[in-house]
Amino acid sequence: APPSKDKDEL
Amino acid sequence: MNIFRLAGDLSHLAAIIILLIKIWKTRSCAGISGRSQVLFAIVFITRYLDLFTNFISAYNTAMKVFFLGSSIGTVYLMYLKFKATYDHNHDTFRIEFLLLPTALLSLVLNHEFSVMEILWTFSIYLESVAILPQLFMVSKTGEAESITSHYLFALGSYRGLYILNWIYRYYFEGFYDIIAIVAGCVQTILYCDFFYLYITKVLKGKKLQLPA
Repeated sequence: APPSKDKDEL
Repeated sequence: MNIFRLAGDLSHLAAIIILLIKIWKTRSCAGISGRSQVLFAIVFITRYLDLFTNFISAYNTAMKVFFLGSSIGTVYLMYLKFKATYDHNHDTFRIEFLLLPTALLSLVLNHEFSVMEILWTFSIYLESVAILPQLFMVSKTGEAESITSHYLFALGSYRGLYILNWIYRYYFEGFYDIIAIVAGCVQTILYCDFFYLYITKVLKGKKLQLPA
């Protein structure tokens, strides 16, 4: 799966 | 959120707190690279621009605020408050050799050609090499205080734990971000020789001494 847009990592 | 990412974030938090304790208690930033701290401040500023526009969770916001505040605060302590103790002579790594290539690479290799995405990508690439001035300084001085080596161990471990987080997310969530993964691997690999010295020397109570 392509990287999701919402950057939930710090 | 998973245990690896939480452990990584806490390790990162611990590293920053150890550094602040070292500077505040010894009232000195001897042995610490101000240039690396400037790069870390740039990393957080360019990565957390969405602090006010994109709310993820209280934890996420709190950590971003802490990382931003502490990195800018550390630069302040080093270049202003404890300026007299800053070791200019050994902190000489040319950071333009890190800023320019990572900036160019973020313009070429990114997920989306938008301002926020390019700044995020730049921040990821820069973070992977931001420790180089510090490692260079330790190699030049040939040694590091034990508290500084604990700081470096915690800082290096944080992205190593993130790699485990990415493996976990790939298998359990089908999520992966190749840019963060490659940069994270480069970042962790840069610490390898330090990790070896830390485990073989510092943990045995010896001082971290690099072979001259």
